[in-house]
Amino acid sequence: LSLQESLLLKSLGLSTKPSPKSPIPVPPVLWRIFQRRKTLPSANKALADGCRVEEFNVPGNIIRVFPDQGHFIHEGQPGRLLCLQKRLYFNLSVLEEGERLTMAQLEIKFSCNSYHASSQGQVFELRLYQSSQMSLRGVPPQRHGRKLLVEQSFAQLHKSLLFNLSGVAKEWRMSSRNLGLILEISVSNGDSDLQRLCASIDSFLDTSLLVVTLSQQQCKASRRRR
Amino acid sequence: NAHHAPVTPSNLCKPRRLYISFSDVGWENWIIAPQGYMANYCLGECPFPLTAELNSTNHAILQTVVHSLDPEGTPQPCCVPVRLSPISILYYDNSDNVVLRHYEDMVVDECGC
Repeated sequence: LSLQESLLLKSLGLSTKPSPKSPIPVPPVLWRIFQRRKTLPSANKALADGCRVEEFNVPGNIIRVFPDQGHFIHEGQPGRLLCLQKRLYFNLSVLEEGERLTMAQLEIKFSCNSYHASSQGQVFELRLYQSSQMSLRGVPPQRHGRKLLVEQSFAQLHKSLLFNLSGVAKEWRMSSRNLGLILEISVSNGDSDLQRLCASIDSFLDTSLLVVTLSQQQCKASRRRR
Repeated sequence: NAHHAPVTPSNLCKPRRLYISFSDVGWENWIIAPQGYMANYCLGECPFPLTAELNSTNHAILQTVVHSLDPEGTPQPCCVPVRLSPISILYYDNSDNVVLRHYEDMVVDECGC
């Protein structure tokens, strides 16, 4: 890098010049926020607090969306009517030391909405665990190696389900021990065949973690206006 | 892409157009948006007497008076940004995550002495 380029990157709070290998599509939530800010009238821009994310009402000047790098886990616990069991892992190691994490939101996406409860009336149950134990790929995590974070039931599938995981993400950062999450979706009842009961869960797409951080260097440093 | 237009008849201190193109600095493969933006810069004279639209500080007024009395010894006040606005940049980081980052003070809206 030329001296000018490295100084410019440094002024933008970047230690190196990024070189993406397989760029993913821009998450719609980031594109909407970017477009909204871009179209703000100039006078409003100068007044807006650049160190706060209005959309989530939290301090922050950096928003990242982390794709899930986990893997599916095969049914290893008979009798639990599991439709889906997946390990979720979000690599937060890219966050720089001077960044303070202020919010983390997990999004579970399905490819479609269902506008009416399924005819059989079965209800799904969703459980999210914080994993506190490494596990081999595909092998079910042991029950004692996890802490229940979320447990809720739902009858209708929505395109996306959102969960606030700020506490867990802050813990990952402080302890530098991020062993991911375990997502389970099961049917709560029903004695007919599991495959048919779980059909609508086949529309599961993926999960992602939106993280907001505040760069102490850049938010503290903005010069007092005249 | 600095616009090197000759100093206009009104060479008083004011913003000048400066468009920063990220592809000019070879950043187009990791910056998603914008592709560039109008950053501007300040250029121009701060002559005696300073008029109100030159956004001057009291000190600048004082300095122009001294400059008018002793041009060799005391320079004119500087023409600097006095109102700036931020921009947001969408980019890929080294782990292919999409990042939306907000940067303060990136666009010169107004200049002053």
